[in-house]
Amino acid sequence: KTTFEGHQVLRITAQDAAQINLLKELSEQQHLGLDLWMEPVHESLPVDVRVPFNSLQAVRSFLGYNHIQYRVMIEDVQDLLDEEQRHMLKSHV
Amino acid sequence: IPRTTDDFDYANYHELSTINSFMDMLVAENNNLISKIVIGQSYEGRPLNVLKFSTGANRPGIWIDTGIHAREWITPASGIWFAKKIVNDYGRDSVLTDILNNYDIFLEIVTNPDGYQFTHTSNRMWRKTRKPNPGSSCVGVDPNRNWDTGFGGPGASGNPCDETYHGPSPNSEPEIKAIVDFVKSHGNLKTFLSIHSYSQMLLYPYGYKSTPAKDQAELHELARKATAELQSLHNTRYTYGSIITTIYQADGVTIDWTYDQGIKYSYTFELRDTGRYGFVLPADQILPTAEETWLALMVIMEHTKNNPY
Repeated sequence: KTTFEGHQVLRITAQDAAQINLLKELSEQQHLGLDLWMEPVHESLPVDVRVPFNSLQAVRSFLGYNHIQYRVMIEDVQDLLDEEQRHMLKSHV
Repeated sequence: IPRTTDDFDYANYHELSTINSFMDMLVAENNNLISKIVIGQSYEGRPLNVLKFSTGANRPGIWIDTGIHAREWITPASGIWFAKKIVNDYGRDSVLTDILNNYDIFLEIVTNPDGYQFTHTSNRMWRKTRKPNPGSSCVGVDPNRNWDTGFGGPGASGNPCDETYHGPSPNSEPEIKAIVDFVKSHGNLKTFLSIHSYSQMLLYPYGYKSTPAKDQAELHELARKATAELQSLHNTRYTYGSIITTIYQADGVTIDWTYDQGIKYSYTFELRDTGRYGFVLPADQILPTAEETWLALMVIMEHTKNNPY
């Protein structure tokens, strides 16, 4: 079963078209294993991306280096999934 | 195990078998109003069940589907609630009664059952179908890029490992082919509503080109009314517009195909992300999401009834 320990979801707010282009470049880095929940399209729309634990450092560095604002929307995806599972089991019981 | 659909837990997420049992129960309780149609089989052989709400023969139809992207659990959860809502309101709510006295409603609650099952057993974040791709270790196709309008354009991926992989050919996925065959054989659908999550948007064609749809003005105004009604319940703010102008170019998407088949009122919903949990929206969000979405669905369905074409 695929688990998501340490995966975080970042909500990224681009300030201009140049930052959107940088985020598009980032999203094309296959080795990072990013899962874009909301893709970089326009600075008026946020970008939500699930970042595997092993890629967190690289992604955060990239965002920091390029002065792209972000915040952590979900600290640990697996925690939420475990909570969801507990909730479902409880309801079944 | 609930004995009737009155006892069903609408405020929780459920596995596929439970949803199928719910549908059978609802049909059994309301066999004068609802029948279950199996429009095909998924790649892994699961039935593609559609609930048909009908009060007479040879009616035009309204289609609603939920759960085409497997991980968007909030959508089948809302679909279950819609089904019960239709039963509860028929004969009580004059607008819905009037709609159902003139139109059939078709509701496919789990449009991608293989994917849904996979999210419950193997990978909660799975989005695509589960058909293997020859020559690739990556499985599945994005069912919202597999339709035969703008298929294979730049607003989809040709890489089987990508989340937006369009598949080897239009309608290559049996889950899509089944709907295509149904739409063509029915021949008289007037509204097609495909429900996704999240990001709070109501979108109309086109996704594959920037040329406005010929009914753009009407579709835009109806979207405005529908989202205003939706917002009136819990102040959930939606944006609306054509896919390509509101989000991005998307090729081979459901509603571009249905619109070009002549189904004027073709819309895609992206449900709420209040709480900002994305695809792991807490179960306590199910009822508010379904309730507010229903208001928008009613606006579109009523408009369909009042504006025959």
